[in-house]
Amino acid sequence: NGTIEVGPGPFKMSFSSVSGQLIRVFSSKTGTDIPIQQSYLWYGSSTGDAADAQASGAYIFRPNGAPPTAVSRSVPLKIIRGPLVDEVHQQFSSWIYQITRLYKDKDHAEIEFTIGPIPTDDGVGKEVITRLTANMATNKIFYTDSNGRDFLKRVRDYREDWNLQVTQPVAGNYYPINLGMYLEDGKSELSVLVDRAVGGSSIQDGELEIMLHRRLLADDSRGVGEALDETVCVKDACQGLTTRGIYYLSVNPSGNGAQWRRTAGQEIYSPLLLAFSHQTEEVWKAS
Amino acid sequence: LSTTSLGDAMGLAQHHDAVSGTAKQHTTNDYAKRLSSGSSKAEIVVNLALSCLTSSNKQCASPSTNFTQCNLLNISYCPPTEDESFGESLVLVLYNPLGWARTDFIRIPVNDDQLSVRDSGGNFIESQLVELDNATSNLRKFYVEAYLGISSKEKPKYWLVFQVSVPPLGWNTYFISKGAGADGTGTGSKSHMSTTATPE
Repeated sequence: NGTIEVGPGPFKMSFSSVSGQLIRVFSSKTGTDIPIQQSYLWYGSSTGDAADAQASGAYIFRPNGAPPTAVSRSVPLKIIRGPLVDEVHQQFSSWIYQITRLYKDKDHAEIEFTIGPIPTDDGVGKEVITRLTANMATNKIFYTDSNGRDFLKRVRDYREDWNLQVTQPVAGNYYPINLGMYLEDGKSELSVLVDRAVGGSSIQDGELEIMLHRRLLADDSRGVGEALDETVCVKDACQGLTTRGIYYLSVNPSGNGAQWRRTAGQEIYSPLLLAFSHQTEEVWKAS
Repeated sequence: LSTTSLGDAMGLAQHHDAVSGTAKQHTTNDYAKRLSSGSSKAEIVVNLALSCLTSSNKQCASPSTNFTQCNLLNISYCPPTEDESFGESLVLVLYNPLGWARTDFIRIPVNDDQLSVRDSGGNFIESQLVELDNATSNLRKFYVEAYLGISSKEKPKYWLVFQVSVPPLGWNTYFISKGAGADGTGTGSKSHMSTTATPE
């Protein structure tokens, strides 16, 4: 029926075989089923304008006011299946590659992103996000961690302790993410955990976005004195950085996601340590 | 042998410019270099500690086991597992730094599709081979040369995936050896090759 279901265990995802896009995420273990779309977009970085000379830079996130540009509307799929893990490989563009992994006994999906080098030959600095869009009535509310600890309630365009004048509708609603963020609509929770510090927000109800990579062309005049435009070179050939990381996605009934966020969060932060040795089993056991 | 230089590098990296990424490039390079150097030294300490921990000789005066770790596993660079001549058997020791028992999935890059995995009791466990994707091989080729200054040898062909369990604040051993096919041939092997589909 135009959809492809993946996942060898109770946690599954459906993708459109036409557009290649994620359609829904469901867990037969918890009975949660949420229609979700996932996409990559980039904000064009401001280099300053007549009203305000402030440019986006290392300290300052200031998009140029235009809506973020979607990297692609449809994406080719490659599905790899097996008894332990199913993988969905997607090339969103020449510089964005993603592998979604669903393991047999896991309550989440593992999404590995590879982003870069971000092209800047059009003269535009770019701040790349991934956006999850779910049909959830979240009433401007989302939750982000506080330095890896308790998740705190955030309300878009609102601060409890002062009268907020919104001048930056996107950047002004961004929060630092060290552990993760989630949405809740009274019925279900959509949670994301990260393996590194990122920025994140919910710019529209039911939507969750995290910023994964930035490459900028202007200095923000806050002291660093350089544009955020690091390169890496092999011999004399230099290119912008490529970032590779993982974020983790889970769905739970409302009020039940904390258990996963706390335990999986610890396991992401403290992974198993692997050490290899060339020995035969017999020699190893003898010693 | 100490972890002091990693501690020092971590200390320097608490500067607000290091935490937020607002240092000048040459300063960022210095933070990275110190962290890398400290991490390499700490790795030697951890390898020695593991060798003592897993040895029946508790005096641990001259550990008999040499361990290596793979810090570029995310781009599929792991010399001990890629080497086709890794001999009769490769020993993998896993340490769990958390206070609860864990099961997890391990992925290591390999060149051989005739491998099987056994647990510490010698029982074959289920494993799956996944073909390495081009994005990872390209990343590996570029960054191994950029970071290590060496031309990467031929890429590994597969990820070998298997499930492990490790006790709280403890360790477990797994053995990876040749001689059993991914098609399930070989006595007791539970190795599987993934199937691939590319919908139009």
